[in-house]
Amino acid sequence: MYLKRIEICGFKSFVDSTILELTPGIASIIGPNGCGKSNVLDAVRWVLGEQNPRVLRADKMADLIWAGSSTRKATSFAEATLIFADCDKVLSMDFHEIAITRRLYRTGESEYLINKAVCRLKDIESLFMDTGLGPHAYSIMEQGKIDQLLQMKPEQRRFIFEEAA
Amino acid sequence: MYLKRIEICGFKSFVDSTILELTPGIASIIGPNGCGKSNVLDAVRWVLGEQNPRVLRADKMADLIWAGSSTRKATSFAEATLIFADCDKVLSMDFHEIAITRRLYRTGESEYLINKAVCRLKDIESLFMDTGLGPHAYSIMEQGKIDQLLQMKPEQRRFIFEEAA
Amino acid sequence: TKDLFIDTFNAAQKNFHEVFRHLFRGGNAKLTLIDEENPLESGIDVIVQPPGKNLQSINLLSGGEKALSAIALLFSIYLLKPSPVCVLDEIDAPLDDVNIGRFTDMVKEMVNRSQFLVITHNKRTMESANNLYGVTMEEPGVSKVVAVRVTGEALYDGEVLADMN
Amino acid sequence: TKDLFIDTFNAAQKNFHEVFRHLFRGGNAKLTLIDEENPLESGIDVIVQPPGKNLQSINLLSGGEKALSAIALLFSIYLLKPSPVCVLDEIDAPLDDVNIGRFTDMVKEMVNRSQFLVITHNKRTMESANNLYGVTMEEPGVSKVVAVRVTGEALYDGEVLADMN
Ligand SMILES: Nc1ncnc2c1ncn2[C@@H]1O[C@H](COP(=O)(O)OP(=O)(O)OP(=O)(O)O)[C@@H](O)[C@H]1O
Ligand SMILES: Nc1ncnc2c1ncn2[C@@H]1O[C@H](COP(=O)(O)OP(=O)(O)OP(=O)(O)O)[C@@H](O)[C@H]1O
Ligand SMILES: [Mg+2]
Ligand SMILES: [Mg+2]
Repeated sequence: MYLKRIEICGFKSFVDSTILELTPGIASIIGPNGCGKSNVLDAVRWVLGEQNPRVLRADKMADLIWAGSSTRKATSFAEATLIFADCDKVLSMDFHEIAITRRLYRTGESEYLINKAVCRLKDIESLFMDTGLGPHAYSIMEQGKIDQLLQMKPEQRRFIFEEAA
Repeated sequence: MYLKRIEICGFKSFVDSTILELTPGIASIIGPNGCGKSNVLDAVRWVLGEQNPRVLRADKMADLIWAGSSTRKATSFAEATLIFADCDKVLSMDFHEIAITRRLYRTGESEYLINKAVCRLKDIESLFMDTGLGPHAYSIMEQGKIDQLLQMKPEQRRFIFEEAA
Repeated sequence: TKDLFIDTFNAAQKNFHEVFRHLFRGGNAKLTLIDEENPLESGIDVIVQPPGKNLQSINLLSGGEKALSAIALLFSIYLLKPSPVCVLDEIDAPLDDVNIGRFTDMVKEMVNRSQFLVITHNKRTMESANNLYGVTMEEPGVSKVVAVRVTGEALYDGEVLADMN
Repeated sequence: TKDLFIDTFNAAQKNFHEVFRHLFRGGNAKLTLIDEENPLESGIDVIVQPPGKNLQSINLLSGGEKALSAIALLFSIYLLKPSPVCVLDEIDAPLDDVNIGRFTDMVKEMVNRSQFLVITHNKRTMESANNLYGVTMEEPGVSKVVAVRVTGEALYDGEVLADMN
């Protein structure tokens, strides 16, 4: 299974609909400071079900929606989609390709979709159960946070192992 | 005033007597991971009077003494010297050049010297008062710690300003 | 359950020892249960010794040695249950060129198990990728993605890449 | 004393605004007293807005934007009472090439007031130095210093520098 496409629209600095077409292997994301690279990682984590805005560097969920700039007004919602391919035997649903979408409105309403069908956050979480993927799996290492693996208290480190078990 | 020479012997990874001859201007210290660059910064801070081993990444002061390796035995003391030049009007003592030495023995004994004359830590601290130099002045920015300036609580940030005042 | 945790811990311990020695080209590393009598409650400690160096507290390690040790730990846990997608955000920042080479070589060894998205500013890390995605911000605050394919020499002649950096 | 602190704070505030705009080539930044009624007790807050971007919480800034803002704050405090020697350990790690240029240009502007010791892995930062000092570790665990003078093109042909990296 691999991530075939990431679509981001209205999420953080990606005000315009943006697409990354990916292939198996190693993809490197590059660009100047502040251009939006870590925001892509945040979008991936967010679609996978991250519920704590602070993990996404925001004070509250609404801060994830394009806030406007000197040339553009704020938008009313943020949306991101992850499309996985070759997922027949890996995920708990029986599809060759699967698209997961999360949408958040400024009103606070949230929507989750699997292959364009509305579902609950729970469904997305159980989809990825046991794959090692998820907002709190060890598969996403955010900027500046790797030192914590060594600095954390032994008790906290235990949680990470329990999750991997 | 400028730092003309740093001499390190037995301090952390500098088991052999090591000398850096410096000039005014910008000096860049380079080398592979783990070769000893930050240890030079620690030596500077230590001679200026740092009393908290944790700031120097050590659990206790004795950890600052060369601990031995697969090819060398541990030593019984650590020593470092800073030689400042053109310091006539800057420091509170009337010398053109001044050498400050700190020595630590495994027994726990410490020695401080100004121009080879034994003195107390207090004398070294008052020498640098009001120059902006010292282990806790803002003139030494240790690896990985610059983020804290922005992340620290507003009350903690106040201390830094009080020190600069 | 107790057995599941103990099996996971033992596997992680074995991985960590091997991955560390692979990334450091030698040395020693272990994970230990602080309270062996009580594995279900015990915290997990990390002990690390780069090749040729004395065994000391983790705090005395250099910035780069800590980062590479943390990467070894991350990969050890990841190898227990490789997630289909792994996102790494600038974890190469404190590494020197030699260590970046060792890190990217290891990512290439794991690419048959997972797809890697690596965010970086480092040219050597970029060279290890199959595909490059440049994120730009021409209009203030607005992120845009440009796919930049790796084609050997063209990589550094690419106008987009010149703009990237 | 109250006046000394208020004068220091006002001067730092002015510095921060100017240094930030200089390093970011625009934008806005201020230091504020959280409790203006009570300046002797009040914490100090930092507000930052890179050019063209919306004013948002500091947490939403990128790793490089936070690092450059912290550098601006460090330099603002430093400028209040420039210390004769300033030691910076790898503070350029999260910066892209353009920002490293802006950072090193600013260090060059301050070199008449202080001597700078800059520890780095970055080639562009090395090029900004008057003198280079290479630290090596041929014998395991033993640090040794080699002075490597900057002489234009020779910098990258130097055998020592090849060994450095
Ligand atoms: N809701 C939002 N609306 C508009 N812009 C936003 C929003 N949230 C975050 N941003 C902007 O996104 C930028 C940060 O992007 P990001 O962290 O992805 O940068 P980066 O490419 O990772 O940079 P670096 O190399 O410095 O780590 C910030 O400048 C921030 O102001
Ligand atoms: N008392 C000691 N005896 C022997 N070696 C020591 C002692 N204290 C520290 N060291 C060694 O010094 C090394 C760290 O050096 P230092 O932090 O200066 O590296 P560095 O050049 O800054 O590397 P990096 O680029 O990764 O930051 C560690 O490997 C540590 O084991
Ligand atoms: Mg980033
Ligand atoms: Mg270091």
